[in-house]
Amino acid sequence: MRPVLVVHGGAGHIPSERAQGSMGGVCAAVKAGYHVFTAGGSSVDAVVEAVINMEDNPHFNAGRGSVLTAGGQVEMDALVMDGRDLSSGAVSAVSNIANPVKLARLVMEKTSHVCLTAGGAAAFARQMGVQEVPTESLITEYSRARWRKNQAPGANPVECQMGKMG
Amino acid sequence: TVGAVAVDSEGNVACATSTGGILNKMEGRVGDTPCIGSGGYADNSVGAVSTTGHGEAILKVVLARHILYHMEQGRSVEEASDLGLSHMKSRVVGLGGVVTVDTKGEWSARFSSNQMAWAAACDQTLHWGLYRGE
Repeated sequence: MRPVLVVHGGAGHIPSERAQGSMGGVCAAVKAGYHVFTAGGSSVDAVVEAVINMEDNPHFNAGRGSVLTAGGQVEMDALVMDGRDLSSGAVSAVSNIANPVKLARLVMEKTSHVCLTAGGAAAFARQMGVQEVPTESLITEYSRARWRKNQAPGANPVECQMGKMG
Repeated sequence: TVGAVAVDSEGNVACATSTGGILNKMEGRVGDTPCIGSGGYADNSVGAVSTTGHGEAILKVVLARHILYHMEQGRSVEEASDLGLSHMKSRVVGLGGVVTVDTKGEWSARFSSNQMAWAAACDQTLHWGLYRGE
């Protein structure tokens, strides 16, 4: 059987002027991930490579280009799971990490836990030698403009979320 | 949110999902992505799923594992994905999208929202889409 890799870039609204960038991004990611297979990599290697590719692409809401919190910051989540033994790693509410999916894989491979969050995840990243990046490097003009536009003055951060897509 | 599912030539499956969450979210708000069974699931006895969409809705229906349950009952990747998405839509009024693969290399990219950017590589062929029907 030949390997198969399928990627998505999110199910939220994509403005027409960004559609081409999104399409180009998912095609580039699936090629990057599939190349891992031809180099003898595993399914975990392939999905992590494809997701890293999209985290680095500012067209997508992950890594660089993430949407901003009510306070104008970046808080990211990621998950990896290996079907062979159901091992899994996840991180949540991490801020100064360029590739959260890489840190999630380290949780899977270097700890007996499944998920590390916030400050604990940041401390683990430092232990693992994962370079911290300035939040500013993860924020794009587009994500900042959307944040400004979306923030109704005095809006309740929860209510204004209704109907939003992650 | 971005995600990927894969099956290698020996039938080993895996999934990965990553997100910045939702715009203007409360600090500390965590959605489906890092939660096993919701943001993604992978099991060599069935297949793998990666999800995106309304995080709280995906969490409530445990969407990724829900889809694999349908596949365990013999449904195709496409039927199982559509059943999971329609369950989420009817039960908790949530919209979203999923990419799904089984251990024999069958795959699908399905969504109940208006659009989802996706791409697939299999048999040296590239497939992609954004709008319904693509």
